[in-house]
Amino acid sequence: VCGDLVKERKKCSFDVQELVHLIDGGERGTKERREVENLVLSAEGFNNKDEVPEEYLSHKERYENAIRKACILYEILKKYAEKHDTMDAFKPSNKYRVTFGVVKDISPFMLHMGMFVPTILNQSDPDQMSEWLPKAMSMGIIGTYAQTELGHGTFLRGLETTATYDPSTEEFVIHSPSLTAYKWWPGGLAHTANHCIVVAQLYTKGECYGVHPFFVQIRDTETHMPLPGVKVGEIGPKMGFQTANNGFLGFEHFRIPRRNMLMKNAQVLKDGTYIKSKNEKLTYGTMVFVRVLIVTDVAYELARAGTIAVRYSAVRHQSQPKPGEPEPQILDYVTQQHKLFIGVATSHIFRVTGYWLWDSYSKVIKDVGKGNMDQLPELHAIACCLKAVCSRDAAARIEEFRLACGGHGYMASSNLPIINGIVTATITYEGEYTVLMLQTARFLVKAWKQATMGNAMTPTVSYLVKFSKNDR
Amino acid sequence: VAWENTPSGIISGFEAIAAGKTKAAYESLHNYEKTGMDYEDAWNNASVQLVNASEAHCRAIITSVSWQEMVRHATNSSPNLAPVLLQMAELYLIYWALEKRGDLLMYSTITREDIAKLQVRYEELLALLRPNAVGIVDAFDIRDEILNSTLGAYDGRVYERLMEEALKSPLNAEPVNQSFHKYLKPLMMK
Repeated sequence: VCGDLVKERKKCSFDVQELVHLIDGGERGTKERREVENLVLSAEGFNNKDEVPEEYLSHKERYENAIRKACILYEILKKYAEKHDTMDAFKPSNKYRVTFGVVKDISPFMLHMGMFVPTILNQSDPDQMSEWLPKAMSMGIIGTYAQTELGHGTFLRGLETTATYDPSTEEFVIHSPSLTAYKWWPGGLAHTANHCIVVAQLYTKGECYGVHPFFVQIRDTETHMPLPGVKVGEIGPKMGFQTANNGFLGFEHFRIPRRNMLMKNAQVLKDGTYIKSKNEKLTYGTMVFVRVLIVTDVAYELARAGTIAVRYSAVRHQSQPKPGEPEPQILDYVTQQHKLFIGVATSHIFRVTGYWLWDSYSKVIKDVGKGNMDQLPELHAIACCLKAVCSRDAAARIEEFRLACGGHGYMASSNLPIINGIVTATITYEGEYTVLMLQTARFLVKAWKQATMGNAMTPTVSYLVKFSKNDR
Repeated sequence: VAWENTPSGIISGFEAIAAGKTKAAYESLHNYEKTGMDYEDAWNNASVQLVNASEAHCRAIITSVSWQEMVRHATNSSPNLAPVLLQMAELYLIYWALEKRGDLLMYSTITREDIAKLQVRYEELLALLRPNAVGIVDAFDIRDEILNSTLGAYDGRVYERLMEEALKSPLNAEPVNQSFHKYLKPLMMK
């Protein structure tokens, strides 16, 4: 070990293991995480030292390598998860970050566990769940979530894909009426998934009832060929996320059974009668869930980038501010500390805030299950702005970490460019920054009005009351 | 409200900014409406202020929740670790107070002297955190395979790793690339 780091570690005034356990949510958390890491990273097929680094592979080879590794990883994690509660895997503290030790960039299965499975959990009725969930959890089917289209993303009501109910055959006809109606972006859609949740405008009895989710098989499970009436492919290279296998998808009057509409909330009966959801906001559950997790995801990326930049800054020596003295470690420059320590602190701040948000989410979802929707608007508002601000701040901090490493931070082998690409993407996906901020603003405007009227406020906006006295 | 140069004072300051910006955006929205605009156009015209209000609200939530959580963790930690957790939490608060000093001057009772004191405290915190910097990132406990970095590995063999990785470039597999004979040499011979 480099002498500078040995000295630095001797200087540390606290027990590092105590902080490790705190970050892992307890000693047990650390033990489990390390168990998974040992299991995965010692497995055959990964981290072969003679392997060509991913950066030198072609686009196609890189995808194939990512799939190969993701499959081995899944097998290992599946065996491990069999001993644990399935839902535990979704808790932010238990998310197995070890994936990064296997695939440098993003796993093509990211959307399978990140969106496909949670949507089935949140939006299918009990019969649908018992049919689809076991297959999805065992990778008997591989899925993704196809919402965004070439022509519309944020504006859900503008989506063009249609699902028209045909009572004579009890089927929905899924159709992309134009080029801009093609689904565009879903991870894993291009060549990985054989099923997906398609969000489409529901038409029945000549009426449009807005966007609803449908469970759609797009490829043959034996041959993996696209089914007739399905046009699917890859969208090409991006700023980052090269192995995410983002795809496009179009339909030509493609038929699916009536029961493939996810029916936990709204339903279409055999005769085509539409039964409205008790609360339309329930359908946003998956989006809120993913936004909640993004806060802890970016906290983790800050930890990775912070570790790289701080250790490098302890090893790197530069300049000679005092003649005759050795070059100091760059970590001793206050401008360097200013660049680094706020990023490291931000990782801790976002982690604890993310866990608080997860707890709030779990509580609200439990209440929603009992029919109490009162806290849903507040949760939606806070999840929107936290996802937006944390992702944008994290990207700025990671860029600062990269700058703190000078020219070497620009090297792909520093991994800072890849981390930068991953975090920059979070500003846009699952709700673009400005759009999410405006969603929160709608809640704030209503809250301010309530505050000026002296009404009781929900916890996160209760502070407005004391500042609205003069307006009352 | 009298300004306090303390973590809870800063959190109140962020709440004051959020309330002030929300009020300004709300009033702007209604002023546009009063000119005869419909709500959607008024919303569009006020949207820059509305986004600013949301950001301020979010910072008020992050500062208040994270301070509360970090204090809770510090309370349950050893006497050696507790101050480090509080130093990081305070650094975060002061960093953002200094970043948003203009807003604080507009919406709270902070003074230039208070800001100067915050700057001094910020520099003190950097110095306090300095000896523990490597220990703090070691505690993220991220294995080298997951860091995937020539610069950040636990052993600090930065320069050796940079060279090892450079040598993996396929261009280094042969001393002369075929492009020399195909393109460079003919160009040089012209």
